[in-house]
Amino acid sequence: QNLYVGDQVLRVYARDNVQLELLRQLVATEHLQIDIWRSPTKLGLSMDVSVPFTSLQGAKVFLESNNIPYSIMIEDVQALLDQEQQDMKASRL
Amino acid sequence: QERRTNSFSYSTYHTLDEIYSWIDNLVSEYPKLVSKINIGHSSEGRPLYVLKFSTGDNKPAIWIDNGIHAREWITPATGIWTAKKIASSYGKDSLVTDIIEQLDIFLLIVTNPDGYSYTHSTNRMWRKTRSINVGSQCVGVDPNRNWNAGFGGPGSSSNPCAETYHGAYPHSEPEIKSVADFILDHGNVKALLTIHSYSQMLLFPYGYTNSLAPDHEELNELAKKAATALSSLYETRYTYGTTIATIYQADGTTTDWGYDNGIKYSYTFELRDTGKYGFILPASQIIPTAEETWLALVEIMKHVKDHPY
Repeated sequence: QNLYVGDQVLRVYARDNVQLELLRQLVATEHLQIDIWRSPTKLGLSMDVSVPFTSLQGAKVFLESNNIPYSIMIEDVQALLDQEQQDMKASRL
Repeated sequence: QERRTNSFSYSTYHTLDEIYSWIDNLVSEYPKLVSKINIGHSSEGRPLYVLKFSTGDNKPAIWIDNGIHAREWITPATGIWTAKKIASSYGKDSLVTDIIEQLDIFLLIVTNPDGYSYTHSTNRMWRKTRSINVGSQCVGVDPNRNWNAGFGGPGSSSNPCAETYHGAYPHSEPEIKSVADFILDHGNVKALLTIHSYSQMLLFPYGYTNSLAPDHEELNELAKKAATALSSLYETRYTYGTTIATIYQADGTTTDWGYDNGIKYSYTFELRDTGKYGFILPASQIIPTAEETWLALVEIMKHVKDHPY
């Protein structure tokens, strides 16, 4: 089983084409292993990216240093997955 | 084991085995209307089952598929609810009855069974198929970049490790080839609706080019009507438009392939987004999502019925 302990999903907003290009660079950085959950490349729409715990600091520093606004959509992906598993078990019972 | 579709829990997520067992139950409960067709196998050998809703005579058809991206669990869940709704409405709801008497409906609940199974056993966030890529350690192809429509363009990736990897060649994925062959062999599919999540959008061709489709105005008007109908239930806001103008360039997609192969009413649904959970949409939202999506589906199906071509 893959574990996602501490991984977060960030909702990122690009304000202009420069920020959009920076975002593309961020997600293309392979060692960060960012998984795009939703990837509109159009201005005004948000982008959701799942970021492994080990890449969180790097990703957030990148966003903040480039003044790209973001919010934390999911605090801990694993906690949510555990909850989902529990809900499914309860439903079966 | 849930042996009757009435006692099945529509408000929870189910494994592939449970869904396939439910399909058999639905067929046995509505034998005069619903049948199961095996249209092929996935790369790991799992069957691809299509539900056919028909009163006979091989009529023009509407195709609906769910679950092409494995982690979008809300889409098979919505497909199950939709199948039950169609079956139980026939003979009771005059509009649904009219639609089914003029059109057959084909519903594929799990388009990517290998991926779906993998999300239940190993990696909840898996998106692609589970096919082996020769020369790469990375597994799987994005089945919504594998269609023969603008295949391999910049709105897809040539890297087998990427989530939008287009595959070695068009229809390299048996899941896609099975669907494409089935639709082409049928020869009379008039609408192709492919269900994704979670951007709250209704998209239509094109994704691989900025050119407008010859039927752009009609597609846009119908999308507006469908999105309005959907919003009327829970005020879920949908945007609509061409794929390339509304979200991004995407090459090798289902709807573009459908349109390029003569299926005028080709749409992609992006089901609801609570803004909080992404793919892990709480099970409590399954039925509301399915209910609102149904209103849009009916609007499109009615239009297809009233505008034969």
